[in-house]
Amino acid sequence: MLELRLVQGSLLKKVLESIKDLVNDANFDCSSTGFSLQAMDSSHVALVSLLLRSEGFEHYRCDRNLSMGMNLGNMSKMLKCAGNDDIITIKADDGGDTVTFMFESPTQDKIADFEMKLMDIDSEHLGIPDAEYHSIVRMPSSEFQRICKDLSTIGDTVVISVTKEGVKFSTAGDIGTANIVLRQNTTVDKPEDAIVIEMNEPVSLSFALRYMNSFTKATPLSDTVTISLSSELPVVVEYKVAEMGYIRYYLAPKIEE
Amino acid sequence: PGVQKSIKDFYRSA
Repeated sequence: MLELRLVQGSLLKKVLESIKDLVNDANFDCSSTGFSLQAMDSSHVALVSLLLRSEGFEHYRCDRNLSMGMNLGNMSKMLKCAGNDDIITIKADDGGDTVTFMFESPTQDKIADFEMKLMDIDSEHLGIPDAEYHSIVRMPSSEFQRICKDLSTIGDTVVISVTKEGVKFSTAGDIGTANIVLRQNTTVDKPEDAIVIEMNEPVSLSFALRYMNSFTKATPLSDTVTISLSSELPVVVEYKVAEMGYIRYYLAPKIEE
Repeated sequence: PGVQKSIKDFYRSA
């Protein structure tokens, strides 16, 4: 038996919007730790890792570890039927082939049940060891979204370089080139507006902008985004989900042969 | 520019 009650239901709506274009079908795993998902995109270039910790739910009952295969497009359709202020409860029986999403309006005058069919998904789980990153950049998520959108009108690959000068986003295409440099700026009124660049070693890596743009669908979840770079590893683009967890996107670099 | 690597070039099946 599984029953997860999330008072801030809009978080789950935003989470789905953040991953449904990247991944079609995925297994949601439920354990005493929380509600989680790890999935690769169909071309195995990017990976998304979601964790919503159990403490973040008002009520969290998960009698045994459960993996529920869902079509994210269909799940998104159902969650779009929940109001932004609604409380969302996810319910499932052990061994059942459906999941139920219950939406309660804040005044309790409207209660809706949506039952969705589960599916068997043969998904591969990758082990992602903790790593020391050469450089970590924290910036406003809206700024990162703007940069990815702007650069993708010029080229299809972004080179992200971190030096002691700052972080540079560059692209090149048929019509020309673009470079955007951000310098560390912590003298801001609101901490979420800061640009913080933690450089242990300079790093420069190339990534497909198509995926970066897809990751920025998570912008409504968090005011800030953290970009972790190491020359030997995929970039990690992380958005916090309120106080309860995160969405991390991993993207394999493009490498000169 | 560059060859797109796979995420599986970096992480192994758990």
